[in-house]
Amino acid sequence: FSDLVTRRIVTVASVLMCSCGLCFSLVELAATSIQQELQLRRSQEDAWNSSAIDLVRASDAHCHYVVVKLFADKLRQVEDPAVTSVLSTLALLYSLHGIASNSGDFLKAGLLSVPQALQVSAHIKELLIQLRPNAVALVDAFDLNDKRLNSVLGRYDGNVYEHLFEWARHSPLNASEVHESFHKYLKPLRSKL
Amino acid sequence: MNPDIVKERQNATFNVEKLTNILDGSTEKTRRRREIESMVLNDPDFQEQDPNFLSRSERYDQAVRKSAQMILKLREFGISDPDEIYYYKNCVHPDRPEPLDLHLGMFLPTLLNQATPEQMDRFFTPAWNLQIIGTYAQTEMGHGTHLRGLETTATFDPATQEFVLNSPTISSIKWWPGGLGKTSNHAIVLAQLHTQGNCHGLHAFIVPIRDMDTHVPLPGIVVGDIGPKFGFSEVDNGFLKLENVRIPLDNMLMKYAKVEPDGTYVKPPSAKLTYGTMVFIRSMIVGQSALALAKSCTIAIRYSAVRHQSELKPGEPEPQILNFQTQQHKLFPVLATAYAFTFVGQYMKQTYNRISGDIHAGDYSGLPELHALSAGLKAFTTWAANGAIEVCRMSCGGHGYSRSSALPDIYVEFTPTCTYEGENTVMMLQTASGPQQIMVSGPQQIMVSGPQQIMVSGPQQIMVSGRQVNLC
Repeated sequence: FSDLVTRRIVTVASVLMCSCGLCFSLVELAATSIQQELQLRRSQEDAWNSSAIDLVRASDAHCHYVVVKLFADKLRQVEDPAVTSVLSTLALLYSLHGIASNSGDFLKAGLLSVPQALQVSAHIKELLIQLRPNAVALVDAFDLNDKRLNSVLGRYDGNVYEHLFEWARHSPLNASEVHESFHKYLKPLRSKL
Repeated sequence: MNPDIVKERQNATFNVEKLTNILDGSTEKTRRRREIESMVLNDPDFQEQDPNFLSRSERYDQAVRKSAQMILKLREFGISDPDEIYYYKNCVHPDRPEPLDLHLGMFLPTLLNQATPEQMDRFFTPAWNLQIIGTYAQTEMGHGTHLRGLETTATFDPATQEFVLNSPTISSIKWWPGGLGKTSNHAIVLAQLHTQGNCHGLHAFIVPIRDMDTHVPLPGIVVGDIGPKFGFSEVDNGFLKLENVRIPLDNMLMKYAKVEPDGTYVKPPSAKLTYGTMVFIRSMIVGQSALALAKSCTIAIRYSAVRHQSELKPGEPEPQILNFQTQQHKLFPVLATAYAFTFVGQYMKQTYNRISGDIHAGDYSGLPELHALSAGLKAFTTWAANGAIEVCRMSCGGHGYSRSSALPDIYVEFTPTCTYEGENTVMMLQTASGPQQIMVSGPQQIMVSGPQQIMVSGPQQIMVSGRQVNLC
């Protein structure tokens, strides 16, 4: 994987291998921790508790691997080339973003060097540029009806500001021009000052 | 139509409809989903007042009204496919929980999965017709994810052929079940079974809690609403204290474990079967993570295409904020995650259906795998989605803070998934200690803590007892 990063020909499959490598590394780390705790004559339960942070990280890395793998599997099922292309970009972004967000673990595991970690960040920037023209179409594909989305900002027609103003006018505080609190509190207060 | 967003759509390099079909599963599923959405969204009976401007009691009241209408319409239109019911419900209560959620999502499925044929005859039809409105009372005030620690007791009395249910301590009061406070008249109560002087662990019991005509709480039942929460304003999450409540022998769900009239206990084929409903919900939560993310990034990305702010080049007009690299860096990974989780949700649903089919056929071998997988992926996806919704809100600046954006509501309605049906850290530890627990002792050598032997055959696959399986 690290060689591919250096040559900037990273694919979802290669990232998948790398994520798998991190799983092994973190499971090994957790196992080592448990063994070390046991050597200190602690009970299995105490050793487990003392290694819980490592175990959670191992599970987390494992789940990330599963997600990348399922995304990669899905790509193989898509027949339309244009859709495959944009989904591949998303899959690569997802998987590389996972590496960038946990780069410390990849560095510690020896799966990446510092220059290669920087290459990953550069690659992510390229993917952002590639995705930019399709961003709105990609969210349109979720096909969330306006009534179901119920968001002024997320309207399909993009007419945000008109509806933001209209929505605010429905606020119960606008039911009357002068709110009763003015007569109850502020006006009497004024007369006392 | 806003000209910026028109231009964005013209720039797309793929056919949006084809991708929608992939997300739905097929062209036909897209068509049917839209048909159902249209039925609900154009139905005047489902018109509502904007809940943002209502009190909690008004929100609950409005939700009950709509739920009642929903049940009638589902019957009227003959909608019975689970996916279609899910679409329908999500349109009636746009991705908000509602008072009958636990009746439909946990009470009925638990009956289907754990009741004997005789119990089905007795309980299912009344429950289907909402004469019985049920919930699923598992969590206690002092006990959550660690189910063996639950304190509620069900002690069998052979003399009367009844179970006596008790909440022996304050911390044992059932706490949080949706619909328990005011809506339900029955609850499936998870309690420690005691018979012939022995405790046999957690089992499920159908407990009447309110009179089916008057809806008044029954003797020995102390029930009510737990008060306002972080979101979930439409739902009456409740408390339940049981004081020597007697229920007949056949109110224990006995498809698997049994208690004979003389008090003899018959073990289930797998202890995990008791928690099957929770596994079902965990499996479905993965898809909910995807939906929450899809909604959040739809809002944030469309708004970012419309919003102009600052300047990139001196003297030029304010650019769309989606053109700023920082905005892309916030939102595009969220978009990618929404797609990733959608596909994981599809996989989880298929896996659940496959393994639950095996269980119904008497094959329980997939149950531990399902437990470990659903626990880990539930935790992983909800943690990620929870953080990502907040990223979307922040990326909408001041307007993201307004309830009109829907982002605050998405956040508060989604956040509880990180704790309910298993607190996430505990879920991750369960995955780590699951049946496939793997310990690496060298770069090529793997040992398991169980009886199975594992050999590495490739970076993605391992051999377990001669059978090739995915690493997961």
